[in-house]
Amino acid sequence: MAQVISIANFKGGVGKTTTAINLAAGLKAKGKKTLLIDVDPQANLTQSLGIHDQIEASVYHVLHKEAFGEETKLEDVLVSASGLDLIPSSLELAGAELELASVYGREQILDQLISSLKTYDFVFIDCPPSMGMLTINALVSSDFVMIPLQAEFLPLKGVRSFLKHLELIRKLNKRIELLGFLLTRYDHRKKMNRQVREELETEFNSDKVFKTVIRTNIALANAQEKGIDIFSYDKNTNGAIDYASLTEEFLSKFNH
Amino acid sequence: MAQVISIANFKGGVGKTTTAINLAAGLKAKGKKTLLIDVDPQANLTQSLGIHDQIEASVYHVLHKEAFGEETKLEDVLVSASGLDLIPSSLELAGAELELASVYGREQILDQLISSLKTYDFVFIDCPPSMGMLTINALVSSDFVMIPLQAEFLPLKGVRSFLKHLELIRKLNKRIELLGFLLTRYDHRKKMNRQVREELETEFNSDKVFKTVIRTNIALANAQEKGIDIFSYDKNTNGAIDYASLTEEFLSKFNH
Ligand SMILES: Nc1ncnc2c1ncn2[C@@H]1O[C@H](COP(=O)(O)OP(=O)(O)OP(=O)(O)O)[C@@H](O)[C@H]1O
Ligand SMILES: Nc1ncnc2c1ncn2[C@@H]1O[C@H](COP(=O)(O)OP(=O)(O)OP(=O)(O)O)[C@@H](O)[C@H]1O
Ligand SMILES: [Mg+2]
Ligand SMILES: [Mg+2]
Repeated sequence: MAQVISIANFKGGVGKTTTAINLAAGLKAKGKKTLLIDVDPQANLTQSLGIHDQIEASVYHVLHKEAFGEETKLEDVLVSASGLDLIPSSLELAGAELELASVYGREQILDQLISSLKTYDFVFIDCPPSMGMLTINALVSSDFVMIPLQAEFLPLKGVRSFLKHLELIRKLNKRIELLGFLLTRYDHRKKMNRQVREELETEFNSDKVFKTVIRTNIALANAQEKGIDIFSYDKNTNGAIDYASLTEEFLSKFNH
Repeated sequence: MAQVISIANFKGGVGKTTTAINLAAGLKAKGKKTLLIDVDPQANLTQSLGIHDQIEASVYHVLHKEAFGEETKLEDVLVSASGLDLIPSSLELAGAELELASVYGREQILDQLISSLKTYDFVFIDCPPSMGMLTINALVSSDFVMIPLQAEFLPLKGVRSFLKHLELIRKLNKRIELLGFLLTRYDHRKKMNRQVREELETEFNSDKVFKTVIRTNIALANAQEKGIDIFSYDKNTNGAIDYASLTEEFLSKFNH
């Protein structure tokens, strides 16, 4: 049975999509079978893996069929993109927020679909920057949640209210646990970055804050433009070094 | 009659809130009367002006009353925060997306409320990173939209789909116009930044891209932590210099 991990934070632009791609690629290099699911209507994860045309069959179509009782499964829309297994998103997903709002069991639609996935070690769900039906569906289907954030004032504020929402989600999914906070665009020379890191470690207990931090590195954006992960782009960049070290630390949390 | 400007982009973390505060502060220094409205449930604008306690009366309460036919106006919840006039947000706003979804005329609730504001030169609306009911209400009530973005691959992709949505909004608000794209965290030494800037200027016509770019400057985050604008924090930072130049360029678009 796969371990399902949501990569979520309703604060925008903190590196959710960048982390999903590069952690999945790092795990693949370690021989683990990983699946990426893009539930962001922006479809940034799908685009960052080189898929730019309008997708005919995406996670939207599967969610919609499941919500209205038609026979369907996630594997129906599975694609291989830059060597990674992906359930792609599409712009129709923006309509799903309102469409799903009145469906019976609206928070558990994705959970029904994910429980039938047997062949993966890890499933990562890339969430949009909001706490709507799509993020709720992701959290309800997850064993863990990973929260990327920039070590700055506003993102730190957002995390506390995100965790309050997570407590409410526990009513629908008792098993969800915080896997950890991942600091992105981190510069140890900046006092604010160091202060926020210390604050997180004191407030939430240091084993909930990944020791690996991701430094600012434009190569991460360059790789996304080319539609590939950072290791395929250039193994010698800070981005590749940091995400390789994150992969090690991630696996150590699962005793692999 | 005030000029109403939405600061919007459904891509997250691009500097919407940072721009709203510092442009409003820049205009105030030039003697203009400006109002800020925070329609992001994250309430980052409200927090960045030093308001951290749970707000009793926020934009949520006014939108809710207006939607259900009770007498109300935005001035009822107006506060002065760090010298700026603000209609604050609160976490209840997260529920507004679903609550407003079934209300008659759900896209025009904010527009009804804004048209009675007479005393301001400029009203800025800080939007959340999504294209839900709150952003739609902001765009329907606006004369202009300003789109901050980082000059990178994913944010550029997001802009094209944002503009498609804007075309749909025009059905509800014929007057809305693109005031311009504002490049944030810009570094002219990075090839990708220069390329994206050129692409924008070619694709959308160069008068739609602000000549002023905002450089990466941690002082902008420091100022938010202290709950003040960048000019009050330190006039000699790159952030203050860039936002002062943006203020000049902004005013030149309105022949002031
Ligand atoms: N460590 C980093 N260094 C430099 N750039 C980065 C880094 N991480 C992410 N980026 C860039 O910053 C932007 C935002 O990152 P990303 O899209 O992964 O964030 P997100 O949290 O998924 O955003 P959203 O909230 O919109 O979904 C992208 O253009 C990405 O290429
Ligand atoms: N030019 C800049 N240089 C350095 N840091 C910046 C700059 N602009 C914004 N920031 C910081 O980046 C983070 C994101 O900025 P901000 O919150 O303004 O973006 P946003 O688009 O409003 O985000 P959201 O989509 O979550 O509403 C904040 O921590 C802010 O302090
Ligand atoms: Mg993303
Ligand atoms: Mg914001």
